Amino acid sequence: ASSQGRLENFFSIK
Amino acid sequence: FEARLTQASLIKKILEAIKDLVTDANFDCSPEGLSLQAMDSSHVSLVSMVLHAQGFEMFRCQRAVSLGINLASLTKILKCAGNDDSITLRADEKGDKAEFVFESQSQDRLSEFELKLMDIDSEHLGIPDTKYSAIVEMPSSEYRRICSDLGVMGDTVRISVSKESVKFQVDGDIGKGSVCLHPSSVVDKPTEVVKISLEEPVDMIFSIRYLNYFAKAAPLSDTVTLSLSKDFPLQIEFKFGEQMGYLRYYLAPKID
Repeated sequence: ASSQGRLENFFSIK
Repeated sequence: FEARLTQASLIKKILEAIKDLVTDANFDCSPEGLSLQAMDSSHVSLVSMVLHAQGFEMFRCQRAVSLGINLASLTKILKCAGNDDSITLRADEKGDKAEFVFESQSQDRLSEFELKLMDIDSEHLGIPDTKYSAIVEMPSSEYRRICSDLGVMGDTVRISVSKESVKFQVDGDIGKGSVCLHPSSVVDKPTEVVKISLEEPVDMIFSIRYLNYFAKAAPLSDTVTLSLSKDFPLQIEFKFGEQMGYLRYYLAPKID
């Protein structure tokens, strides 16, 4: 099974 | 801040393409143009829109200002604009309201609306410059059809890109299916072209529901560009013609 990633895991918060 | 666009249809289409994903958003006005960045409520996808100042018939912005807008309210106002109307947007420094003026091409009908603005605390994400492993350009109508066709079979789609093809695969409760596109060998119409630029093959899984949300942007552009790198969000770009701007979506991948 795969889990949905969240964007903060890839992009930094400005 | 004051800006005028010849065709209200552009703003109407942009709104249609983002309103199901984002409820409220800041429209950031600066001397460079009008931009918007917003995540959906579950922080899985992100919308990034840029309209360059030179794409407007008139654009004046002395100081950067953010217009916090409820997109459902804006949709109600834009319904009152004809597709061929020009649209003028105005906001003062207080930033508590925005004015919209719609004028028919023959200039014999003028309508004015005022929208109350809201304070929106939005987290801006820094999207790093990325050299993607695979870039696929395809007709946006084809993208929309694939997402809609495969969406009835399952919740996720596996996108596999090689030099020879891009393949969309779904595996659901009732069975499975796939659509495979090969790069066009004969170019009849530039808008029907499938192009693949590949650094290395990619094979990733994404939520179809979000890909279907992004397909609402298809009326904005004849072609769409999908950029993929392993373990990195998918970028989907719709360009509004030369020099005008773009609407980009980012979608976090499903991870094993």
